[in-house]
Amino acid sequence: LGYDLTTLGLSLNTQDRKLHRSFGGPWADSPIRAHELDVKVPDEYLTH
Amino acid sequence: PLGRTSMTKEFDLQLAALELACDKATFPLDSEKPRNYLTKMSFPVPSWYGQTAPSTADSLEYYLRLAPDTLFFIFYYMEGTRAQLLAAKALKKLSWRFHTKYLTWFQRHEEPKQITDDYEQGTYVYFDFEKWSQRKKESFTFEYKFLE
Amino acid sequence: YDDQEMTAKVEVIMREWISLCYSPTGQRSPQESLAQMIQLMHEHGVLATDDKITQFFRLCVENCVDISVRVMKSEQIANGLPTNLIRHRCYYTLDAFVKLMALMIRHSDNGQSQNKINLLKKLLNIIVGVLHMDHEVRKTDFNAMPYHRILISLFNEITGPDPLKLLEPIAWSILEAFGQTFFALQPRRMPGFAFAWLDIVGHRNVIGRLLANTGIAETVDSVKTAATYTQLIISHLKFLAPFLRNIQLPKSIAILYKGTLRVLLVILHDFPELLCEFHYVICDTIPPNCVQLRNLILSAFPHEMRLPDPFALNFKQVDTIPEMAVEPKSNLNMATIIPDNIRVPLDEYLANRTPVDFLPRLPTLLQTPNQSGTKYNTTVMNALVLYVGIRAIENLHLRRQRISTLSIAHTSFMDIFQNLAIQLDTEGRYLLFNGIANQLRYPNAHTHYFSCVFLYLFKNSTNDTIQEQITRILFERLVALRPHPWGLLITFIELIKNPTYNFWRYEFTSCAPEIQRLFQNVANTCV
Repeated sequence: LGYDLTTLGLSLNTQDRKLHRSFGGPWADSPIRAHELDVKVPDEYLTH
Repeated sequence: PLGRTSMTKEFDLQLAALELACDKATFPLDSEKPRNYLTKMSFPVPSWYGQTAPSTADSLEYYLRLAPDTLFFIFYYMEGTRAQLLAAKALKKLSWRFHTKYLTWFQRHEEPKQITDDYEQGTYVYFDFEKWSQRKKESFTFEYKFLE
Repeated sequence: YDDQEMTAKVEVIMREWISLCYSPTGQRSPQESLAQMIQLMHEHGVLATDDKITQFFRLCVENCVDISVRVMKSEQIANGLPTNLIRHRCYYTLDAFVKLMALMIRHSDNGQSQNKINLLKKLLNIIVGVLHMDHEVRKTDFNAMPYHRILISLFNEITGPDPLKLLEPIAWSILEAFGQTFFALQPRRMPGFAFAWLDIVGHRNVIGRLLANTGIAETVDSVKTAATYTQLIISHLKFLAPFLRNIQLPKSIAILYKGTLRVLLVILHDFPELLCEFHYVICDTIPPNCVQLRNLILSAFPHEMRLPDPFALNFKQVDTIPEMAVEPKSNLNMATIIPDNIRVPLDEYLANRTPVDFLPRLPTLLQTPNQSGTKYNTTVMNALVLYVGIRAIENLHLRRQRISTLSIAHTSFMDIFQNLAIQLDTEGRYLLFNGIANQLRYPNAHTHYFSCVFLYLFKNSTNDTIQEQITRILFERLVALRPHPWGLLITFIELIKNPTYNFWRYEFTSCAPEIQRLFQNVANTCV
């Protein structure tokens, strides 16, 4: 039942308490990257 | 010293249902907002391609080191994401200004010839996202009501 | 039964809504589109009565699910299409339906917040009902995806940023309604939905809004939302427990367990106070053999606390750490966690050391005839340990004494631990020492007291079996992969470093070459 918890794709050494903001979910092997993370942007930025 | 617990029929049924569900496991996109122009689907790329972003990638400092064209790509092709926000912040720090009517980034080429409360006029460089290149525009009036 | 007429109306209205919702006007002015849809619904009479509304939305959910299941089935047939393309076609319908529900909740009966929350609860109940029926009826054919997407998208829509503050007055009611929905869908009830469920509960937005007060949760009392989230985690661990207890790890359980570790690691990193505060109830759910999982929970310490380096201290210094005299924050009502048939005579004994036959009877009182796989009631055992410890600390404070291996000796409280250690059999002692070791956490009065209990029992037991079993309990937690609780480290280091305990004299430390090597390795690491 032992896992090396440092190999689960979470950067556990970051100081800020924001790991959950880029957490890809229980099955993700790496955090969500900035270009995948939907955030609220000004309407004018929705150029498409 | 505890030994095993006896598995009840209920546990067996739960495990059977779980095994079935495992084959239809969730798909990363199932819980993500759809994005038509830049889907988040991951493609199997050769292992020697960078598989993960540099750990400092999610910071303004990192974006400030990118070339403006890279920032423009991120801004126009990663709409609605944290990357777009960071790219916009970096462009502003590099003294680009976003025109909310033309949806284009402008940068003063020289001191404007005229500045009033409502606009400034002069020669600018702007990024033409259709031709994907920076171009000069002379005697352009940048109305402040369109300055983001 | 469903009348065909209503089914037909649902299809007309859904088709109309989907084309409107994705149109430019629909994107630009959703409220106008909503008004058009409400008008259309009224014309079809689907909002005429409460029952009609329920039937309409139930059929909408079934309709969306059927479309998705059919499209995904086509994926299996026309295998060539990449999954995400097929998925996008499913999302197209599901997201439109979610948008309709979200707009109706957000804009129904302006100002009447109660109507908004009533509508949300009705819709969530309908989704749970259809999902449950589907899960029970379709069985092998059950597909979680449509419900998964509907629930997480509705959660994101409704609990997301609320610039107009439309939902702020009912923010807690909204989060509570979703918490109850996720609890109703917990894996013990719907194992076929377990992966989707953990994906939802472990979603960054669910964690953020229930634990970091983001989105509409800005003004919500985080004590309530943390309790809601903890209840979900506990329900999930109760589902996993029997399989983990028997180390029965088929692929599905292994994947689910690994996903659970990821979610708990994020909680440990960002919200350690939750694990600090609820460690007792969470550890009570974790099977005794899940050493690493339990260590993960017990390793949590308050964010603002700086842990002293356990390797740089000796126990005298440990005694002087200020936090070691401070009771940890907890919301447990200790009086209720022990059954009265034990607590009443226990209180009597702790106060007056009478009746004298209480101690000999105690092991029997801790047994449970019906719990399969173990003859002891671990929940009561854990509760007894914590209860006696808390009362002992209170007593020391009353006598203005510091916690130490001396001050805890020769007290009615220590009688309990000493007598149980002697009277219990191997299994019982294992559970007793587990209950004590579960209190070895970050610097606080419980860690201090129970560390002294272990050291005292080790030093004053005449029977090597007790020393060996204490060592086993500590050792199995130390050889597990990281993380390790601070209190565990300082206790073991003291045991092997301080000659008072004569640790290396005991035969069991050299009972086999590999054990001897292992002890030496751990000792070298610790010392």
